[in-house]
Amino acid sequence: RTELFMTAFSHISDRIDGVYKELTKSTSTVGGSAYLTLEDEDEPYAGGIRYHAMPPMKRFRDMDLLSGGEKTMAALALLFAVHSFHPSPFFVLDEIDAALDNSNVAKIASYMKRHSGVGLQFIVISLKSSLFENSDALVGIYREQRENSSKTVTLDLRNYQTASAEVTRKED
Amino acid sequence: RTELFMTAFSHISDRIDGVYKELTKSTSTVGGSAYLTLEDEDEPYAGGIRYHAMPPMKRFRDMDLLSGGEKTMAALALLFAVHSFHPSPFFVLDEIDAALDNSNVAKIASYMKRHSGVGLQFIVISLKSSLFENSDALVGIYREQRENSSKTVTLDLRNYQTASAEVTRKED
Amino acid sequence: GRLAGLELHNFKSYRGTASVGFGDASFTSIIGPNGAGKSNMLDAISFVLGVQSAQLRSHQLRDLIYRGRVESTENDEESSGSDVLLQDPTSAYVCAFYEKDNGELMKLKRTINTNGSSDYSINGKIVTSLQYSIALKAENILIKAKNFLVFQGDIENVAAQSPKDLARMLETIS
Amino acid sequence: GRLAGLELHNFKSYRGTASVGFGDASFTSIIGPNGAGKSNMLDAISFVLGVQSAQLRSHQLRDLIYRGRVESTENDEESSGSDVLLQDPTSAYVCAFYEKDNGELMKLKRTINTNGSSDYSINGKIVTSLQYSIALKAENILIKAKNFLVFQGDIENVAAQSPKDLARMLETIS
Ligand SMILES: Nc1ncnc2c1ncn2[C@@H]1O[C@H](COP(=O)(O)OP(=O)(O)OP(=O)(O)O)[C@@H](O)[C@H]1O
Ligand SMILES: Nc1ncnc2c1ncn2[C@@H]1O[C@H](COP(=O)(O)OP(=O)(O)OP(=O)(O)O)[C@@H](O)[C@H]1O
Ligand SMILES: [Mg+2]
Ligand SMILES: [Mg+2]
Repeated sequence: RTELFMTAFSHISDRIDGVYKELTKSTSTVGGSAYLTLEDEDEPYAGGIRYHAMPPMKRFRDMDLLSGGEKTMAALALLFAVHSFHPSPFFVLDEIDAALDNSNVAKIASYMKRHSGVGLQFIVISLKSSLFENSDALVGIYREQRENSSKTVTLDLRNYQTASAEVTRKED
Repeated sequence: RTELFMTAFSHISDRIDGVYKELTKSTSTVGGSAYLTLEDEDEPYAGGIRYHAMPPMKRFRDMDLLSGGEKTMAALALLFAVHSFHPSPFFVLDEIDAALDNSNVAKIASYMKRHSGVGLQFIVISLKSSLFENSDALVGIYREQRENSSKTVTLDLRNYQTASAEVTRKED
Repeated sequence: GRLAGLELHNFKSYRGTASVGFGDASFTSIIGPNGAGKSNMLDAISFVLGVQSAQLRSHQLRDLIYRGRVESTENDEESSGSDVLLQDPTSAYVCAFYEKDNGELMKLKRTINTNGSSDYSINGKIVTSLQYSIALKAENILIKAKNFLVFQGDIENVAAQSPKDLARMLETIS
Repeated sequence: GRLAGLELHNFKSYRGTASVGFGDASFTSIIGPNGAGKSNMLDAISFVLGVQSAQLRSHQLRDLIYRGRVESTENDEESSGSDVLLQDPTSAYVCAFYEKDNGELMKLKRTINTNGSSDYSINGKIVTSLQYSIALKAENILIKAKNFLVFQGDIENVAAQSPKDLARMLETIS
């Protein structure tokens, strides 16, 4: 039991910093740093696991002090690092970009674009065109008032270069 | 005590529907409807108060079933209706637009533009240009890396017609 | 593997049958106005994979069945004659079409029956919920850990969870 | 009345003195990237009005004082020589300039002292926290009800609160 736990822990703890750096880096700055620590070294699954993340160019390591957007980025890094242990074939993420500013939305979008492919499928619910215009395909959901029902329509973005401009205009 | 409570209750319950309608109406649809009910008619402050809101063109009255954005709109209506009882001179609202789509953001922005003035001041933290471009003035907060400190800068939008386009470009 | 498509039948705000194909896209976005039914689509995916209804913003399975009539205790003038004639459905189902790495297609289906119980089936054959979750586990879809589903508003809680919770999450996936 | 301006001194992420004027604008937006210090500005407004520190994302008043040095237990190579020389401040304050309907200006100030206690003053005169909240109440600023401050992420909770909570909120303002 301890062995299984430690295999999972060391796998994730080796990767968390790399994932966080990749998520938070930008053209002008290096990404932040993140690591996991065990509360009880001797009996790992008895104690808890502490997660520390330090955004780029910041100094605090205390998760409580992070801002809303900084917490979201740290949370996504943890999610992706944990995922790498027994990777499930797909993610479904519902408005994870709600607290993010434009530059962090762009970082998430490019991370997903880079990592989606055979073996990992991202299905993302979003209200921000700066996120969804980067996807391969869109599923548009609207309410058909006469039938009092939700309806769906699909659009493959890869066929259109200008699709994102169209969708945003319709939304407004 | 009961008297005071009932004065507050009936003041707010008379206004909630009007506020919710104004917040959720659009050029093509009438706003939704909202009302308050007392759990215990005989001893009002012993029981609770139930809040029911029905978005435009929907049929459910159960608050649990509302979507994230629908809940935010219902919450703002309640906040503004309660405020009208002993109006505090200002509101400070932190990213209340996080779950809202573009059309609901526009509705909130125009409600605030209409209701702000002498006697009511709105101070709103937002990441969405479709909200903050409607304000009279902006306080921009940035981090001065060399000094490891937050800094502020102010811009009065009323002096510029095109200011909103400028700010959005800088943010990107 | 990958999720190739979904079919919802009288599930939450989807009346009748609604089907969605994800094609060969590996990055798909679900968009639409507030209240359209986006999170209900995530609820459909969670439901068909075996997630319990408490997580799906409902108290019991019946709440997940499409309801069209005006929900009101008083005799509401809104529910005009034509409404009352249309009975609400009493059962619902969700199908997920999953494509394994070897190209084989697996049709996962979960129903809500008239009596409020729920059935699971794989490629048309009824199975127990245990057999169902074993078949999913073989594809690395661990419903207990749920570390691949993030519900609306939950993302910040992932980072702010207590050390104990984080350890427990790790224990489930190991 | 209206809030005419603020002055923060060594408060949270604001090092030294930062002042903001709201001019005669009645609709002001605070904007800036993630982590810049926007919510800290709301914390400053809440703090100066007398809201307790638990609501300000901190365990004790000391956490609200600006800290610049790298916070680390191990002897971190990051904290190069020049950092250690700069001592962190041991006190902080926030001033709010409030303009009454009759045009009279009221300077509200709350400090955090070196010993961790807090002082309140109105127009330069130290007052008790009770006198302070009475002066605010006269302007309809009811700190107990806090129905005019919405912290980040709290808006959905306003609609989803239980009937008991809603009744209690109403009781406070009546
Ligand atoms: N059993 C049901 N039958 C019919 N409609 C339902 C049922 N359950 C929920 N709904 C409706 O579904 C709507 C909510 O949908 P959902 O939460 O998916 O919206 P959303 O697209 O995620 O919106 P947002 O962008 O605001 O999060 C509500 O308006 C609710 O009335
Ligand atoms: N006492 C303190 N001294 C110095 N910095 C602090 C202190 N307390 C908090 N901070 C810093 O303030 C930052 C958070 O600021 P804040 O929450 O105001 O950001 P924000 O602008 O609201 O961002 P977001 O848009 O993500 O919500 C954190 O990065 C944290 O390190
Ligand atoms: Mg939703
Ligand atoms: Mg914030």
